[in-house]
Amino acid sequence: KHHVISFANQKGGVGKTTTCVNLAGALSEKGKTILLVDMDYQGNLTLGVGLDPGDSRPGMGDVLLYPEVSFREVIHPSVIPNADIAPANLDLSKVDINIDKRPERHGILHDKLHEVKDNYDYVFIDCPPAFNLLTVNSLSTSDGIIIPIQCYPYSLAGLNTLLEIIDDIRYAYNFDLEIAGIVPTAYETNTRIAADVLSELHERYGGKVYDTIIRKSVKVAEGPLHRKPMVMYARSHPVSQAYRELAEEFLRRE
Amino acid sequence: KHHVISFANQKGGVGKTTTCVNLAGALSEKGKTILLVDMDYQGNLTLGVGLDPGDSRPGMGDVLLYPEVSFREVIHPSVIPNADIAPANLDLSKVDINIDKRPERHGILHDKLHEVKDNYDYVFIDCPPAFNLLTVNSLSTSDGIIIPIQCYPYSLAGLNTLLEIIDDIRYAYNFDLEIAGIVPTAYETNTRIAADVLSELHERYGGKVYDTIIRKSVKVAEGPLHRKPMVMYARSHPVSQAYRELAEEFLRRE
Ligand SMILES: Nc1ncnc2c1ncn2[C@@H]1O[C@H](COP(=O)(O)OP(=O)(O)OP(=O)(O)O)[C@@H](O)[C@H]1O
Ligand SMILES: Nc1ncnc2c1ncn2[C@@H]1O[C@H](COP(=O)(O)OP(=O)(O)OP(=O)(O)O)[C@@H](O)[C@H]1O
Ligand SMILES: [Mg+2]
Ligand SMILES: [Mg+2]
Repeated sequence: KHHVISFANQKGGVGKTTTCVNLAGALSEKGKTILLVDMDYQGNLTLGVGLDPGDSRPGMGDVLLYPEVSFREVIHPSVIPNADIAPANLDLSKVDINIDKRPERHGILHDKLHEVKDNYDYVFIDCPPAFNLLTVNSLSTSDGIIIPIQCYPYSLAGLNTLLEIIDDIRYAYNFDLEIAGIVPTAYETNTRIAADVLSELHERYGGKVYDTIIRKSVKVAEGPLHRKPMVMYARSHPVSQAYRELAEEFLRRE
Repeated sequence: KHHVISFANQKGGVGKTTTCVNLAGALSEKGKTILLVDMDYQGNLTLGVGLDPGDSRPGMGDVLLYPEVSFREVIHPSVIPNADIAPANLDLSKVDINIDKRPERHGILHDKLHEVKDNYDYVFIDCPPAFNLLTVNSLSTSDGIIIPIQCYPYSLAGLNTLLEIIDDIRYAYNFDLEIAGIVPTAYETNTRIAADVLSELHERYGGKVYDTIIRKSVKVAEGPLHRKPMVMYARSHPVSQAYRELAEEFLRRE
């Protein structure tokens, strides 16, 4: 059902990268092949799977800026078995300014990804925290969007805005675009605020919210130190188990 | 020493808005007058001091896009005594694309702010999580920058990048630009990761790191529900007290 999936939320620090890398890790355990695409010049996904965005020449910036660079040229194996990565590099920060003069600027990623995407079960695109051309390119080529959300008061208003933008992109560029699911992340059990936001989330977007909740745990935050997904550095931790359950739930919906 | 202060960090969700509103609240208690400037179209600062970015016509977007709109036209009292706000509105999201063709585009905020800034003890500018024209405008008119940082592994690499960009802006546009201070936010006491990152922070940037640490507390996250700073909705809470200590430390360095 969904083949190309964006991890999107314009709010910063809500768990886009963490959900992307850890869901990929859990799906890889189940034998799925995944292409990871890092669209954030901060390169957190790239770092999180064992590569260095500074060393990445060429990287995703080049793919989007220069017609002659093919997608294939930027793909590397990651530390995750069965998962490759198209790493970010700093040139991504120039993309917004540079490509906004070209007419089909929202479709550049789509055209280039076409060449390689059928080699993988899933393509996971990690978006930056902004509604910029990078995010628009990602959403324009996606079938499904996974939206990580933290259960804090600001989050619901932001989600509403995100869903409106997704509708705009669907009507303008991409009728296949759907919400694959909404993931509550870094969930703080036993806090009233989190419980209230979670129940309102279910009330408004019920069918879309995954039953699996990713709880707050310092073990998750170690990801960038280990530079691999949790299922690879903390195999039996409850949150690794939660990511495996999220992977099951994700597959059931497919 | 520092009169115009940007709250900046390109990483999302690290506490720029929360530090801005709560430090303003604590300084207002001490009788300081503050102009709050919301440069993030998501309008979290605007919401956090009792206004609605959706209703803000004109707002900061108009100030930056249209030469005929004066800064004075967008200023409103906020819920904080002694603090006014220049609210964000959605047009800020158009700013990057629109004003990047004009030659002096990095200095538009500086030119317009000039008209009103001497009416206040401090001008606090809340930046979006990006190195876009909005952040460049903010940094180009600031004397000091307060950098909130969360003690997670990704944060130090991000801080390094931020400091390089700040140097570029200093040499290109604004020799007065300095780091006023670095604030550890949402600090998770008793976790090894946080303690390690904090000590490395002190090792690398010792003199700049404030002694005051803002600990993680669900009471802080209630800010957007109350739509006022913590010192106004949780007067005797330990974190409100921490913000008062941060205000003292901020003033001592001035
Ligand atoms: N379940 C969790 N428990 C504890 N920490 C978490 C959890 N999920 C994410 N984090 C931490 O929160 C921080 C932000 O997460 P992450 O970088 O994935 O967010 P993001 O949405 O990709 O941010 P950005 O908008 O900057 O790209 C990271 O330091 C990460 O390790
Ligand atoms: N000390 C704290 N304890 C608990 N929660 C906190 C603390 N500081 C901030 N938060 C919460 O973390 C979230 C992110 O904070 P905030 O919005 O201030 O970050 P930001 O850097 O302004 O984000 P953005 O990059 O999106 O503008 C908010 O929900 C806020 O309430
Ligand atoms: Mg990320
Ligand atoms: Mg903010």
